[in-house]
Amino acid sequence: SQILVSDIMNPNFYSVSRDETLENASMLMVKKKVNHLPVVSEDGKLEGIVTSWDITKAVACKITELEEIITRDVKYVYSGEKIEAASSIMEDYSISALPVIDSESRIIGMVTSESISALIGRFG
Amino acid sequence: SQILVSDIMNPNFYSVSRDETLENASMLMVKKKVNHLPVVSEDGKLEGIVTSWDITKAVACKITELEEIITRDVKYVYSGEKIEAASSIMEDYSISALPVIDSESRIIGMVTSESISALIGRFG
Ligand SMILES: C[S@@+](CC[C@H](N)C(=O)[O-])C[C@H]1O[C@@H](n2cnc3c(N)ncnc32)[C@H](O)[C@@H]1O
Ligand SMILES: C[S@@+](CC[C@H](N)C(=O)[O-])C[C@H]1O[C@@H](n2cnc3c(N)ncnc32)[C@H](O)[C@@H]1O
Repeated sequence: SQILVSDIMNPNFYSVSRDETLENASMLMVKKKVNHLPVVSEDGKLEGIVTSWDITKAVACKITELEEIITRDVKYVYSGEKIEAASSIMEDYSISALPVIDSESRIIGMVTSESISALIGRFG
Repeated sequence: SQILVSDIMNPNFYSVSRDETLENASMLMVKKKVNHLPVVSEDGKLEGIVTSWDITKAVACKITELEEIITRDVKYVYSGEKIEAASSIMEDYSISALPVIDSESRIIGMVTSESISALIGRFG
């Protein structure tokens, strides 16, 4: 297809800093009905990601610090890539969201397997 | 497309009963690396669903009982439906998984937006 990541990414995303509490990260996911929060530095650079699966791991393992469940090695895509590239990365790593970054490594949106799946429902 | 839910559903799914503990449900999601657990009765009938987002809500709201976070009104599909039907339902309700049931309302698998998204990566 000719659809680009920039065509389906969500530019309204929510992020946390790495010194956020586990409770506040959870409250943000619930309030905004999202499963994925990129972890960003003060100047907007991508430092990691934390998901509702990670929060579930914290419950299972009685972990109380967000820092302990943040995934540091974040997979991401550039906005100009095709959606096939995003879909393949998510399949390869069994993940369901990718931060979208610009040429200066700043996050400009999030792309999810939910948004790619929704394309099938509309165009078949 | 001519792809049916039965072509992409995962027949190896994990479920919980409604009297399971929050910790055990969390441990199952972590151990099996899944985000969704159908809640089933002793005779295999679908009673609800609980996800890692619901566990996150429990953390945010300091809820300790699984029963309090189970979604009872479960959206599902039949195995003979096309994947477009599954994709549309998930988009309409902002959900990322659907139990697949047979003609006797028994669960035979799970279909996720991850598995539909992965099709794009392979066939474009
Ligand atoms: C491997 S997945 C397994 C469960 C399920 N498939 C899912 O998507 O949540 C869960 C882990 O992936 C990590 N993860 C999610 N998105 C990621 C991304 N873009 N880059 C790296 N890791 C990511 C999470 O932090 C979490 O620890
Ligand atoms: C509305 S979604 C919002 C967050 C995100 N879009 C996601 O898919 O997790 C979260 C809620 O959907 C519910 N849910 C997940 N799968 C469902 C299904 N097949 N039928 C009904 N509710 C479901 C969960 O129990 C949870 O309370």
